[in-house]
Amino acid sequence: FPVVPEKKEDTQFAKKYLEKFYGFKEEKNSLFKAKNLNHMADKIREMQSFFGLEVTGELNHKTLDMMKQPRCGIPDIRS
Amino acid sequence: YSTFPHSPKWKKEDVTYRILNYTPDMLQADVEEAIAKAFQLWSNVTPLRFTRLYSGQADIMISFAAGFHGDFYSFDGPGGTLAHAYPPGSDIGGDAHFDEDENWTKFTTYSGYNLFLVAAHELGHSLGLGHSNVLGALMYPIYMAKDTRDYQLHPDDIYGIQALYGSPRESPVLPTKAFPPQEPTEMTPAEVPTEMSPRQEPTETTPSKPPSRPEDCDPHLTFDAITTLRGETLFFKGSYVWRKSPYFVEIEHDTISSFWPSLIAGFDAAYEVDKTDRVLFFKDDQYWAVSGYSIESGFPKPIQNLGFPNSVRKIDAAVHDQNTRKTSFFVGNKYWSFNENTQSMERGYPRKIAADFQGIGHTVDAAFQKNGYFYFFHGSNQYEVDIKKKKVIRIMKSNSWFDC
Repeated sequence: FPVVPEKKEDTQFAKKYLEKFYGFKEEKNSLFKAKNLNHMADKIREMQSFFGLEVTGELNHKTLDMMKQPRCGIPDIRS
Repeated sequence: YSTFPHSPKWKKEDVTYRILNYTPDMLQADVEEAIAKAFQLWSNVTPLRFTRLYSGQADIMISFAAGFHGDFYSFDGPGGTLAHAYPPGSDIGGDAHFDEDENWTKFTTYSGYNLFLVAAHELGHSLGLGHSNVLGALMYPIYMAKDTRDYQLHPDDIYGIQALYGSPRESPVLPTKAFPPQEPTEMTPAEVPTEMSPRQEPTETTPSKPPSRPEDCDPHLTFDAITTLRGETLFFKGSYVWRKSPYFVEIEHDTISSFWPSLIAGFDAAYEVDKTDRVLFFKDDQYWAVSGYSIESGFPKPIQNLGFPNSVRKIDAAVHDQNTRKTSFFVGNKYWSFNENTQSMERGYPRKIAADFQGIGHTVDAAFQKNGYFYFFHGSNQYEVDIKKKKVIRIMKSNSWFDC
């Protein structure tokens, strides 16, 4: 369904979700900001592909909604 | 399906488990029954046998805990992560932990999480299965409330666990056909949401297929219900959804379960209250409310909650007028008007449809509001209605929105 404007806390929530279930690791050094964004977009694509969502790499409403569903705590990728 | 790296599994067929503590949300006997039933799901399709221990170290130790509970994966309070479990191995290997901050229940209502369903999933991990991306599989990572009476494992779950342990020794509890891992074959789109291609049961045993989706431009196409949703329009028929959006050109073909996995197919009516970002679905004498993909808790509710007499057992169609904040409900040759502000039926209803809507001399199958007009559907025809004059101004085919 249509996208609602992305909120900062949504990005934080998504980062934690991707760390927990898709092995996302954020470079702490801010020099790698662009690299982080690409890496995060890759992980979003991986999660969208797993759940059969449209693979956009963007944190859209459908993707956020799926992240907020109650679920099992085990990662979705083999790690 | 998937397994953990290096596919760890129990190197024996007799596996033990122990329930270390209980959730205060349920009777102890109900907890024990839920867990025993969950183990039985897996023993039914493998040579594994599960024995409960009451003391000492068991292979699979089951416990309830909240927040930090001694491993590296603290729980996160209500919602979010419900539970987790470890792959087969020594010590913590095989153990299953359930988040005590959740509300555990033996029912499948919306007010809590069904312990049997979650335990069956977690024990799949305790036996060596990872997550599945097949919607409807038990090992799918997201919780879905389902009827647990006579619950059956999805073929994908069975493929996975039998890849690790093989099938049962004694005469298979299952139908005699084997489950040879088959190359995923194309399933008709109606059976799976797009972009997934799960394995399919061997064709000779595929259950009778649901009727396939009618063509968009079938001149005899009719609909069960239609509603707007955040600027888009959703057309429902059986388990199918046609989605028309201003944000993309073509009509998207979905299934109800791809948006709301726990809702039943075959809606009678649907309407959106845009101001509250809510869509209500009606089936027989019940209704549900959703916001986007989320089903509001406490549903389904009886339609009598809206003010219908007990004699009304189902609704044909519903449409909300965003300007007047009134919703019209169509039942047979009559209609009611519901005031969304006061949440009550208006006086003087029901009234005859034909008396108020000039040109509508029959029942209404579906209805929605768009561009300041009402659109009523009857069979394969659609009537554009001037809302103020309550008068039909145009008649089209029901699927005229699909650019046929």
